Amino acid sequence: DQGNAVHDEL
Amino acid sequence: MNIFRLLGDLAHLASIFILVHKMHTTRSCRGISFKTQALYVLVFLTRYIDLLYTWISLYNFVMKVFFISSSGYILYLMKYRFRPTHDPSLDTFKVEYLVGPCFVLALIFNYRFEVTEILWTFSIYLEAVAIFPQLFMMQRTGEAETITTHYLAALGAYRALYIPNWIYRYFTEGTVDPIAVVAGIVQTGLYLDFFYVYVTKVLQGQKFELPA
Repeated sequence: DQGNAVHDEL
Repeated sequence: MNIFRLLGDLAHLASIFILVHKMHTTRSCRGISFKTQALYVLVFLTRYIDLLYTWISLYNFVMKVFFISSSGYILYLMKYRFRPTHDPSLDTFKVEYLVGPCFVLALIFNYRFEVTEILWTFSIYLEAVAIFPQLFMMQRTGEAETITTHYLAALGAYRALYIPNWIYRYFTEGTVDPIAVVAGIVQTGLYLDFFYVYVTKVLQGQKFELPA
């Protein structure tokens, strides 16, 4: 589930 | 954080230092596309808007602030300090052709239909193609200064190194970010031609020249 995606990459 | 991602980020940092170093030592921004650099500012501003409401890590925070500020600084150098050395007649790629479609794609293919999420997606798509004005400019002049090719090689290596990072993360964490992966593969693919000439010519001590 990509639901509330946290983008931890730059 | 794994070694591929760390090396990728370091390559990204290196590319920026190489570019700023080139401009300062030659007191010129000749051969550098202002449009590509302006697109990177847009990429960083739209992607790192989460600085305002998300904390991931000190590393993440420092890098984001650095990328935003250094890209702004590069625009300042090109627009003011070394303005006379920039030739807009060579920098003619139409950025509308990149920004428009990327925005439309971000509206269609995203993880969530929310403002910040669409901006993040837009930044991923735009980053993938932001190098076009720069490559187009080199295609027109048929050559590039060696230092400029080092900048491009480091910049290309950054996204290329993210690919093994994603493979590693898939096996260790089971995570896949299809938007980033597809765009990242496209982005890296755009450099293949350049990498070929870089490895076969520049690294052998020859000048970067495209066949006529």
